[in-house]
Amino acid sequence: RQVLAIENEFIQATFDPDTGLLMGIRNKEQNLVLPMSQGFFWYQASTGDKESSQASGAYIFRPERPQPLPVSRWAQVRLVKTALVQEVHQNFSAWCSQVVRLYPGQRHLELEWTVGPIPVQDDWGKEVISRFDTPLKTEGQFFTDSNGREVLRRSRNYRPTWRLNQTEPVAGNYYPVNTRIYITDGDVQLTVLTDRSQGGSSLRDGSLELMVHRRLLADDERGVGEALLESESGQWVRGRHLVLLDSARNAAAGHRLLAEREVLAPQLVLALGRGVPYRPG
Amino acid sequence: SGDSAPLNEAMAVLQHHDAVSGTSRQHVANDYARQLSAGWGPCEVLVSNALARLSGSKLDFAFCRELNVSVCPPSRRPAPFQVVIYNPLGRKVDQMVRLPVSEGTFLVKDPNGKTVPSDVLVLPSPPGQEQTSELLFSASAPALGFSIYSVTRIPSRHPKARTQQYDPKKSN
Repeated sequence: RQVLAIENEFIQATFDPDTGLLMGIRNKEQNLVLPMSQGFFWYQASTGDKESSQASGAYIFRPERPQPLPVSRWAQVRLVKTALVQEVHQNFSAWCSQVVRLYPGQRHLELEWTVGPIPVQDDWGKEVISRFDTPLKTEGQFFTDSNGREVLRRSRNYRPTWRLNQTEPVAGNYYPVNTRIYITDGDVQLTVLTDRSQGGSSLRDGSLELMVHRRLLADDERGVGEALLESESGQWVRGRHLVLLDSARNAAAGHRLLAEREVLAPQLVLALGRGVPYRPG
Repeated sequence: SGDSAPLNEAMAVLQHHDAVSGTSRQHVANDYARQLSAGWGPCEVLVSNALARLSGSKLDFAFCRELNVSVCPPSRRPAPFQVVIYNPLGRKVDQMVRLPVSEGTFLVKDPNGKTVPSDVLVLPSPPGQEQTSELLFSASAPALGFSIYSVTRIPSRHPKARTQQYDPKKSN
């Protein structure tokens, strides 16, 4: 029942001994501590209701109800610690797992998630999210780098250029995330970098979520003419979220450099044999 | 000869909103994937030619397209192999390299022939499935350039070989 922890010289991540879920991050350099809970949830996809016949589909995200269901309230965990890496392997269900990873010298926490094939035998389309819940007082605001341009401030249930009549409390607050999403209370900033474009939001103060996978049973009647439902067992997706905890003042320097490294990541090529020694000179 | 034009063309086709947003029909999505895969093949040749020319040695380079799911047949063979790390950024980067390997102990050397600390992790696998091991070592690559690391499997009866210090006089 000891608290599990992985740490290097810059970051410490702790895990709840009862649930196996991530429960806090500490930035050791700046002595910042952020309690949090991170887990996977799924929205039940709408197939239409009395308000509207619009179903969730390839073009449209429309959950049946605003509260997502947890994939699991706890995770089976396995801790790996060596000199070169520290990892917590979390198994949430037969179709959802994650490795939380820390390398020496790294200023961010790496979450490598694996989701799928999403089961749909219960006849419910599912839209799976990874959600971070923190006590940060974010006053309805979050930030995304929509469309690969500058990071934009997003306010819940608000549009800067017209009076919004919000009819979709979840989907109406979702925005494209190309490389990063963050929340801040003005002092502390939690930033999550993605390895691909995803949808993301902050539906409650201190909360941040990213959609990682979806599998749907109904067509949204927007032209594609078929449900977002891969044949046979469905797709199995693996991706990474890079998490940075920083002071709001210093955060930009951290996430800009890290995003560059993620987008222009080193490429690996192998060659058999011992080869001829090569020196950059 | 290598050619980047097929990948250019595939990428141009994939500018269509159906491919960007995933709103295509399944058979169209399959075709997008086919075009990308076919486009990448001649690019591998192009990259191989460039690396061979820059490093001054002609090697049969191998690309591991499924490294993210720990699939890379060349690194699982018992024979020694080399790892080329190309850095497209304008500044030096340090990167932890992870490669699936068959069980054993490994000696990793950097471009100057110095031994680099390495670890082999055994990954959890479902019951009845073969265990996967991954070799880890920290690699460094210069700005807009590349480094070549060599990996040799060592018989496990000499486990201390992993931490042996490199002696330049005995090296080739």
